[in-house]
Amino acid sequence: LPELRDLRVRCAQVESDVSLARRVAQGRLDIVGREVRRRAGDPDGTAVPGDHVASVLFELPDLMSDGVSGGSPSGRPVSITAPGEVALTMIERLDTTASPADLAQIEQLGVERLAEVFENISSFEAELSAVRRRLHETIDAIQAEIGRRYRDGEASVDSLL
Amino acid sequence: NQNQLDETWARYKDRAKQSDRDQLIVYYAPLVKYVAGRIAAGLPHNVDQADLVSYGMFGLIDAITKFDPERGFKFETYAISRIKGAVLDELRSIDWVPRSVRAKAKSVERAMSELESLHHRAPTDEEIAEELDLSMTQLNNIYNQISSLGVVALDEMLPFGNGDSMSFGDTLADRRDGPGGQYERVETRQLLGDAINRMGEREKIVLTLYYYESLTLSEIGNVLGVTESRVCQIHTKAVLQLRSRLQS
Ligand SMILES: Nc1nc2c(ncn2[C@@H]2O[C@@H]3COP(=O)(O)O[C@H]4[C@@H](O)[C@H](n5cnc6c(=O)[nH]c(N)nc65)O[C@@H]4COP(=O)(O)O[C@H]3[C@H]2O)c(=O)[nH]1
Ligand SMILES: Nc1nc2c(ncn2[C@@H]2O[C@@H]3COP(=O)(O)O[C@H]4[C@@H](O)[C@H](n5cnc6c(=O)[nH]c(N)nc65)O[C@@H]4COP(=O)(O)O[C@H]3[C@H]2O)c(=O)[nH]1
Repeated sequence: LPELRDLRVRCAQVESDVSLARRVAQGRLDIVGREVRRRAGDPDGTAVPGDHVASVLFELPDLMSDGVSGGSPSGRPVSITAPGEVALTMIERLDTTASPADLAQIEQLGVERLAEVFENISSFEAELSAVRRRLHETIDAIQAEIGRRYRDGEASVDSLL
Repeated sequence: NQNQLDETWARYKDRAKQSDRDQLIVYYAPLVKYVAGRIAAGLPHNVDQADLVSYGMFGLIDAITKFDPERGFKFETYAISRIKGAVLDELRSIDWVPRSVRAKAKSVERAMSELESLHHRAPTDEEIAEELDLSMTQLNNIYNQISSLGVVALDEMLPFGNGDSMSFGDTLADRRDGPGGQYERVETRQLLGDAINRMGEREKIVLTLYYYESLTLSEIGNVLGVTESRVCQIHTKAVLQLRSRLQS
């Protein structure tokens, strides 16, 4: 059991890091996506340039929230801890897809550059979500086994306490 | 692009121009998405996530203003803790827990601690209901109301947990945070462990599996052979009991 638990803790730490990087990727993707949608709905490009940062700042609370508060409550213990090496490395990778200037002046970005930024972040987010899904399967399998041992009396909470 | 990012930071620290600061805010805003998403997971669904993000943005702006890139630390680490602090501070100051529910929680805790000092053991639900002159159904309804507020409400009212912790689950998880918090955390875990140890069997199992084994309520349901919503009630009762014990 201690080995199982240790394995679970290590997987969970990686999962937490991947989830952080995933949320950062999604946040940036949604900022870029907003510009993509704006241009789609405004084919003559009559938007006022230079005002982009102010309007994005204004919209950030909506852009950065999950709209419908993230699905049914998961009954999962959630915590917010310091990012580990995995998270920081992935975020550094994400930083190479777009610079602060790219995002701040996104209304002036050329059509190809915008598509490239969107594509890069989108595929990185998909990659992170796929890794995260696999980690969830692993962690959930470990937790099911840990739970089984408690249920079948192979482990007791007294030894834990 | 990494250079552009470093340049933006250097320029901002040098000249403190609004335009550079705004660029950094937009660039790091997704950190607020992360924090707000996790805090929202422990709150009832009627809490507007956009509000949480707005509170968090203050923490982000504060972090950008205060961060010193020269010191070699990672901005993300510093920002996440400031954002979390800002959201929790604001939540506390707007006192978002409905008065009526807070009052019910208090009356249940009082009944628990009175029964405990009387019988020198953890009280049963029947005893608590009788003490409060309620039916079992009514007592369970109270547990349901309290748990529908989510874990942040429950744990948040714990007497230790530094102001920065959103739940004592946080406090326990923080043990990989390094030397600074280590001593406190060990002490806290022991305090907690002792208090949990003297509880009724089912409450003990739920608290231990949830906070020490990180199982979900539904997985704990499989262990106990009960529904997830039943585990939720037991969890609420157990945390209330923990509070009444730690406070006395
Ligand atoms: N309660 C809960 N449910 C979860 C969680 N993670 C995943 N799910 C569920 O699993 C579905 C697929 O997630 P995914 O493969 O990561 O695939 C996701 C992900 O790649 C992406 N995505 C999710 N959130 C965002 C976001 O805020 N911004 C952007 N740009 N993409 C997002 O969109 C895909 C579809 O998302 P959904 O329609 O929401 O559908 C999600 C959601 O129903 C979680 O932590 N808690
Ligand atoms: N072992 C395991 N762990 C899991 C699973 N699903 C999520 N987690 C982990 O548990 C945390 C909390 O999930 P939540 O309560 O659903 O709370 C989630 C959920 O409310 C929301 N969320 C995140 N991604 C999605 C998504 O794609 N779709 C929807 N609808 N909501 C999402 O944001 C909150 C925080 O998300 P994260 O920071 O990613 O943090 C997540 C993630 O690290 C799972 O199936 N197995």
